[in-house]
Amino acid sequence: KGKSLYKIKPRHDSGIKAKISMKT
Amino acid sequence: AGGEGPPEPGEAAGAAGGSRDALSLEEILRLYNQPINEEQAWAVCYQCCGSLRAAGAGRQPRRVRSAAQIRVWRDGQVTLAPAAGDAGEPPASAGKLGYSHCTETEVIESLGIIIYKALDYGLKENEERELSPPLEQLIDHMANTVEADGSNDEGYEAADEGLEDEEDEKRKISAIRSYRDVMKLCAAHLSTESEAPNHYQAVCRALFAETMELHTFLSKIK
Repeated sequence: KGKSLYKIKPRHDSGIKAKISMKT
Repeated sequence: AGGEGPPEPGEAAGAAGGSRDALSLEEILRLYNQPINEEQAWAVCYQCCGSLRAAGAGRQPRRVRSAAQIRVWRDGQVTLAPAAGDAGEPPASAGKLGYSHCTETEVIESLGIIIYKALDYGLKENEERELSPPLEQLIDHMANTVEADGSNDEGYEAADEGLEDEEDEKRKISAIRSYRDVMKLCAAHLSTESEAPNHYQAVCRALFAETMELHTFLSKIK
């Protein structure tokens, strides 16, 4: 409890991380 | 806020060392040194939009510039504090996120970005967290990044594009235009939508309480 469990994948050019990065 | 070094909760609520009533999201991230989990992201979105909505038209909406502005209160409320420098005109170098006065959708956009960053906290540039599709959709729509990928954006809004069962219907997201739209989507994430206010408040209350426990523990170790 309280521990974040999540999967990590390689960043993708069309992924949400890239899209968010373009916004900032 | 935003500095380097060990976390020192106390600045946000102006109660250094004493009992705290609020922690900033930035303090929470730094104390745990890990991202928030998905349920906390849903809860912070819901609670923050609730307080922004309650603040109403009387307040000039402002973009969220950093996690330091998002305050999680002891009772589970989440509010937005003005960014440093927001009292006056935005500095010329403020950039895209720096304008003080903006529309509701722009506040939502900035909130979506900050929530995503809180989910992404500590990850390397070449790494990406795998989010559950509903949360990714929420952030995509909040941050207004749906069109940017060139994919089938219309699918969310069109009612006649093969969304058949109830789950799909529930996930169908039309454009987010208001705090209420965000809250409705967050509520739809739960099995019983009517439980959203109590549930999300409890999640944020627990986030505050657990972070304070950790802070107390770390202070003793120190």
